[in-house]
Amino acid sequence: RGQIVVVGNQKGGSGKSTTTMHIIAALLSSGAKVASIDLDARQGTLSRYVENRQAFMQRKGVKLPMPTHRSIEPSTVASTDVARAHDQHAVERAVQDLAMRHDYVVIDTPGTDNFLSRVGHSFADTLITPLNDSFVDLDVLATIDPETYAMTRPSKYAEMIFQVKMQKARRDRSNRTFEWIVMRNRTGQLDSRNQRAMDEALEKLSQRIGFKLVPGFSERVIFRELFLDGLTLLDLKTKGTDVKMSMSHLAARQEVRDLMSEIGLESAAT
Amino acid sequence: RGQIVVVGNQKGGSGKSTTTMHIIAALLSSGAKVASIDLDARQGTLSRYVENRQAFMQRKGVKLPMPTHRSIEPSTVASTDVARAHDQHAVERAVQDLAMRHDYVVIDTPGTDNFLSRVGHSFADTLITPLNDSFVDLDVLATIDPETYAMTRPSKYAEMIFQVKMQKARRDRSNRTFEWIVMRNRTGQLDSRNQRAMDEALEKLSQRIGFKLVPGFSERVIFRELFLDGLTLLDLKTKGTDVKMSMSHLAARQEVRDLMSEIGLESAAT
Ligand SMILES: Nc1ncnc2c1ncn2[C@@H]1O[C@H](COP(=O)(O)OP(=O)(O)OP(=O)(O)O)[C@@H](O)[C@H]1O
Ligand SMILES: Nc1ncnc2c1ncn2[C@@H]1O[C@H](COP(=O)(O)OP(=O)(O)OP(=O)(O)O)[C@@H](O)[C@H]1O
Ligand SMILES: [Mg+2]
Ligand SMILES: [Mg+2]
Repeated sequence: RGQIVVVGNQKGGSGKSTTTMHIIAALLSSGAKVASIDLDARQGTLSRYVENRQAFMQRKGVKLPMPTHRSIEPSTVASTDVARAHDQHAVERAVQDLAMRHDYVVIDTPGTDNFLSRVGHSFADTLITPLNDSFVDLDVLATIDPETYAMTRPSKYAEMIFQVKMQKARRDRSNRTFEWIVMRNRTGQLDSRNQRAMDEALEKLSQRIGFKLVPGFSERVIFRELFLDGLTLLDLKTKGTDVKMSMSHLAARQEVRDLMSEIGLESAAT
Repeated sequence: RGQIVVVGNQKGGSGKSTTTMHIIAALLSSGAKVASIDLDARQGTLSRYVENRQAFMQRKGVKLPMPTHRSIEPSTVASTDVARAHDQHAVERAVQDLAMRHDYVVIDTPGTDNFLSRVGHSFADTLITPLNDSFVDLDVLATIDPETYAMTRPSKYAEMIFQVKMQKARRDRSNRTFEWIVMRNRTGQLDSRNQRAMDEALEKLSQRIGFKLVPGFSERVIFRELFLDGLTLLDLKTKGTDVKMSMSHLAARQEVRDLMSEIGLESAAT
């Protein structure tokens, strides 16, 4: 059965889709069989990325490894109970079907709280939460004391994770839960007072609410520059995708490789 | 009647709440009477900012100008028609009531498409759409040709704006619509191929779908560093809020001042 990786955060724009694309590309470039599910079908950034990748291959006549992609919309049935049953069933069927035939299933979720996203989270073996290096993003995880940087109470997303873990334990009748990893994203190259304050707050928070903190990605144009072609920096070694590798590209590649080993997705991402 | 400024973009994390906070602070520091409405009550970044500001004043014993703040949740009534009538009425009443007693009403909206947000957009005199300097963000506005950077079709948010403009014209029985301003946010300090490509795509797009493009804000830590205290760089001249003004602060202050004059909110933001 393939490993299920969910990328989630109720905070908008934290880097969920960007992280999902790079994990998929890194796994593909190591030769793994990968499936992807877009649970944010309304906005559909991940689905658009896969479409752009398909169009690039046709336009340039090159062959790139592709994920098996599915996009799931929330049910629009008027009755909430029936809609939820539809959502639960749609995700369950897709995950089980894809996990049987692939090494990894990577799931992108929306920047809001909805039932479909909660169902997706409940199937995670690994949950990855990207976070901008900002107390604005942190606020959706926990309310922080402005003087001590300690948590005063968990916020909406942390509450959701507690609830999803309990739901998963009940459904699977086991204590096996998922590993929760918080990765910093779009961190500045220069050290700042804000970055040190975030360091301190995140260290304290990871003890209190139980997640593993990893360095993640710096703010680098290469993480977003290739979206229109459906490429990531992991694809640049393929013939026909010629883009000159700069120092920043090499550093970005190292950050992706480090992320993959931190989350136990050993990949030969070269 | 006060001028109504709506900050909107269905793309998550584009900088809506950050922009809203800075517009409110700039208007307050010019002595204007300002009201604020949070239509993203579930995540509540703007409401948390106002709470943090209140707590800072109590903790430090300083007096800061404050907006009259309201937060409106979407109606949870099961029937969609009744819920929409509630949402319409709640926003209409709040806007009319606040606009009578204030010079400006500034409204923050969520990073998704929901009925409450559409109602908020329909009351705009000025709509401001912050956008990350990325084709990922641009994709929610329009699908762009990867070779020519021209629009191939409008996307979800542009479609929504067309619909809201029509709805507003019908409701107000007039052709008076709102000015739509797109501001670039978190732009890099270094010139890059990506930035030039975004320049070209945005220039073309502003002609095609009809918005005014303004430079907006660079990526600067000062735009997010003071969130826990509910402050912005506009507040730093007030006694008791001592933070040493750096070159970046002065440049950020200029960017806020430029934004205010681009959107016709002349303010004495000093
Ligand atoms: N490490 C990075 N370096 C540079 N830009 C980045 C990085 N990570 C994300 N971005 C950019 O930041 C913006 C937000 O990222 P993204 O869309 O992946 O976030 P998201 O959490 O999926 O957003 P949403 O909540 O809308 O689904 C995009 O414009 C993206 O290109
Ligand atoms: N100009 C800027 N410089 C530095 N950081 C910024 C800037 N603008 C926004 N940010 C940071 O980027 C992140 C996203 O900004 P913000 O939360 O204001 O966006 P939003 O559009 O309101 O998001 P949501 O869709 O979740 O409501 C936050 O962490 C914020 O602190
Ligand atoms: Mg996304
Ligand atoms: Mg916001």
